[in-house]
Amino acid sequence: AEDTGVRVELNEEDDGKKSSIALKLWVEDPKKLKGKYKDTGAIEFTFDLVNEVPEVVAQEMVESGFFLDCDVKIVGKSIRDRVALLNWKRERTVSTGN
Amino acid sequence: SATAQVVHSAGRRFIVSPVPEARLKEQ
Repeated sequence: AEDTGVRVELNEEDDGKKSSIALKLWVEDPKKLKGKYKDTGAIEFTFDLVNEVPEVVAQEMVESGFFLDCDVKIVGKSIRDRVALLNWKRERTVSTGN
Repeated sequence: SATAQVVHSAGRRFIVSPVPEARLKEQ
């Protein structure tokens, strides 16, 4: 995935079954953001892989004051990349019969 | 280490926690 300067990691073990998963997001490289970033630390949240859209969660983070509006796309993309990787791993696990 | 909770109007709960130093240095 592209290095967006925003890191998103799993915040729990993925059992491959739950649709809702805990994620943790933090800024590794503030220079890659367009807006001035206030260092708040890591943001922990849950994400529904089936029913939710990464960009909507990014918008909620903006509205909650973590990021500026100009960075909503980069935050959304970072979450989307992590979710895509997670879904890919799940599909691969299913297809290999594990 | 201190944590804080922010609840968005849509009902989502964000928990703010410190970034572990080791994780910052990864990659």
